[in-house]
Amino acid sequence: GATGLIPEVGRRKYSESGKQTPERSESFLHDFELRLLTMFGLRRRPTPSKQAAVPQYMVDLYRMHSANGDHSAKRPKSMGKHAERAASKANTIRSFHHEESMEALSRLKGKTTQQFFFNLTSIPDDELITSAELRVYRDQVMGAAPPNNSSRNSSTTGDHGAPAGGIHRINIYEIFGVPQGREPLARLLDTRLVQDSLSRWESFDVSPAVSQWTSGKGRNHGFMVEVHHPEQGEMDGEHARRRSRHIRVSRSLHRDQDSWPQARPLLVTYGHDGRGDSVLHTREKRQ
Amino acid sequence: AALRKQRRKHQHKASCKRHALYVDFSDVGWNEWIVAPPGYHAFYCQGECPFPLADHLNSTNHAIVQTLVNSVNSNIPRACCVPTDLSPISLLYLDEYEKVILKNYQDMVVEGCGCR
Repeated sequence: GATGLIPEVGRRKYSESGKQTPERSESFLHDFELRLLTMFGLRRRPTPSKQAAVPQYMVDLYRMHSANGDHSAKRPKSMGKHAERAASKANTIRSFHHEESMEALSRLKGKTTQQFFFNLTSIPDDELITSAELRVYRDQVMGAAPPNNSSRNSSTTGDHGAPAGGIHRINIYEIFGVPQGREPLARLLDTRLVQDSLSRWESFDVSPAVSQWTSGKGRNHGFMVEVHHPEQGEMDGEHARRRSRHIRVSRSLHRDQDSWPQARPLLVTYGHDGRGDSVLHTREKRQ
Repeated sequence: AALRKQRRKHQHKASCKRHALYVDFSDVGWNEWIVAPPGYHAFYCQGECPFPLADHLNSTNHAIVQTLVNSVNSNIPRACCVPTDLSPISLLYLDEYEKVILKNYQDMVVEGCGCR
């Protein structure tokens, strides 16, 4: 039963119905199961572990825009405009966490650099990726409770007494190659200066890179996120170190391990396999 | 009159129409990997298609008159009660690689039935 979609009970009931010989009913059930798996775009029955985390952002997207959602949830503030446009044209939205064993974090004075690799091989060949966003969580309050997509007012003074807010520049690069012992070859995809003091998700448009990787026109070497803390020159070491932890680009920078699954970087792709409507249903479309 | 009414009522009950069917994913054990919704109203079509001429015989007035003159070919199969209008649903689920996917699936809800 673990491998098939048809529950054991149903399977037995059909075989015992006497409508066909046992051999024929088994082959019929097998064909029907393959049909179901193909319909869902699956290769085998999913058996997710209890640890499998469902990003809150995906739950919000489902609530907000699916054909049968209740449309009650508001658009997450952190949803990039490009993502919303993309979702209105996509019939499949996928989310990915990066391979932690392949990350490379480096923290120099004034700059934190993190390399991510996302395994996108599960995207079927017939699915055209039209857009993608890389979401990074920025927590202004250290060790806070698990984040959700509504932004929180940071009423504290930021880092243990540091003035609230801070100015970071976040650059997102596509990595072309990693020459031995040298800086990776990379091109800038998106950049942003973040200066308010709210804890929130930042969404970056990485569509050009992801659509090349998934269409086979380019190799996936991953992304590089560079966080500049320009103000750090005047700060002392410990203060500067704590300030550079705001942008949650690595587990090592996130103290509360329980909330890490919801705070870790998330890559979301928007695609269409040519079958049917888009996921995003606006009220007018439904009517 | 009472008998005729009773017969018409019975015939009405058995004629082709849409019937309620709620698919509960936990019933079939799919709630392990489908995050939302917990289930959905799929509906299904069932019933007789008693029309003298099945819809698929192109029942225009001309065709009716011509058929009366030439009589109906009894070899033509009777019409079936099938969905005539379907709509999609979206599923949020974990695939076999534990990746989270929000996908729209076509033709999952029966909105209307007809004889074809």
